[in-house]
Amino acid sequence: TFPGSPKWRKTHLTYRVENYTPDLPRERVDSAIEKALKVWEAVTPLTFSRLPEGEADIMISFAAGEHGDFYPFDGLGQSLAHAYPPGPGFYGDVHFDEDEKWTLGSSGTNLFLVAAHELGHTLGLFHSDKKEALMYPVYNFSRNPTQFQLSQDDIDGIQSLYGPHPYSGVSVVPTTSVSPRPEIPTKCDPSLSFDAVSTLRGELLFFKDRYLWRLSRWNPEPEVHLISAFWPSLPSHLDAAYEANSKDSVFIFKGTQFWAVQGSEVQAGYPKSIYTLGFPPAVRKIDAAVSDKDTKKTYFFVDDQYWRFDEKRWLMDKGFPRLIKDDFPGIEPQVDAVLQAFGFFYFFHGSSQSEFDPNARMVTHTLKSNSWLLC
Amino acid sequence: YPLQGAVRQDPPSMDFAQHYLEKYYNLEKNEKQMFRRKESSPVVKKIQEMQKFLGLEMTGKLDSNTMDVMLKPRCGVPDVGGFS
Repeated sequence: TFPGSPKWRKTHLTYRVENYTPDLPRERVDSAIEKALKVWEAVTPLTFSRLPEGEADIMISFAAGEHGDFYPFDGLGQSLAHAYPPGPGFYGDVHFDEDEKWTLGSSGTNLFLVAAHELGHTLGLFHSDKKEALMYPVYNFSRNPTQFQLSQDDIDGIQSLYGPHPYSGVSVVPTTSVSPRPEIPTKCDPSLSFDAVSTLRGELLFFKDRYLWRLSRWNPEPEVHLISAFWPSLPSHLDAAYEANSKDSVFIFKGTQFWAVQGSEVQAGYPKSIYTLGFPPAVRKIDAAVSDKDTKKTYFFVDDQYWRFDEKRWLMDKGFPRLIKDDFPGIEPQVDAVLQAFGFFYFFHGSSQSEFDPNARMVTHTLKSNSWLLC
Repeated sequence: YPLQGAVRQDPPSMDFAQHYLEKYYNLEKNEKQMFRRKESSPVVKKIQEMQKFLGLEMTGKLDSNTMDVMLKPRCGVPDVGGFS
């Protein structure tokens, strides 16, 4: 923290984007700032709301060279941005160097990464000497947004000021602890079940509570991440998820809402209501979803029934719902998650998993749900 | 990293390093001992302080590893002290 550990004395803070860089569309700037705020919101009791005008706690601006605070920017490169610790007036404000080339990717300077770092300052964090920390002073795109995760050093720092998120298990770690996140589900727990499972650009994602396991062909060991590390605006404890390859999107469901994500970006206009997909009002949540890559048909499982959705026409097929047991013999109702792989459908139910051959229309194997996690 | 590209063609001057230490590590602006090799030199100590903070080997010299890190884009908030 800064000397004297300045912090906000309230948990709801306002922010305003005073002006915009011409490097990016305004909505992308807004989205990057919002995503950066959610990084901190996810691990503290802090909440943020945007003011369209007037004086906000956190005033955000882009400026080049001398810009009125006696800390002039220095053109392209070197100093990218600076921010002030919590307090009134210019304190808590964030200034981005307009001479940088602001982007949302790996070229130029990634606005989300820099914003998340600078907002750490506005909340009271000083620089960290831990290279893996977001608050390390040197820009490093290896912390790229698709792999973004607060380090434990960042979490310890911010929680030393504000405490943990009221609904999260991520808390201040005792100094002697070697296990920073004891609430992470144990991947080889024989009773482990999943909330949802999906593919994503050739990888497999297994969702559980606030976490996901990521299994890629490049890393034989499953990686565990906070869902919020990839998509800060998504809820935890998801109901269902599936990838629509033709749209390069993963659709994620919780309750009567669903979100579309492309890579690390939650698409604008979401969440949407599941009723826009054609579900009747009696459906209050989706148990599981899977999209057949070949037919472009998506199957939604709800209790003992399933619906079939046409991704090309973006319409529910007629003649549904049907009973799961009629078309997927051997599969029990109340499916947790479904995955398509190697020509089979894998139905997850509690700690068990049924491998279903759609051609033979029969269950060919029964496995533990966590068999995918090398257990 | 265009700045790194520039390094190979035109090594940065010691003025750059001095400016960096002044800006981010609170080096006194009137310090004139930049090239003094004594380990007790305030500048050498400042370089070591910077190297320690940035996770570099504490040589007290502006070696290539140190310069590489110094030339990378970074946050404008000082690592030592603060805005005054």
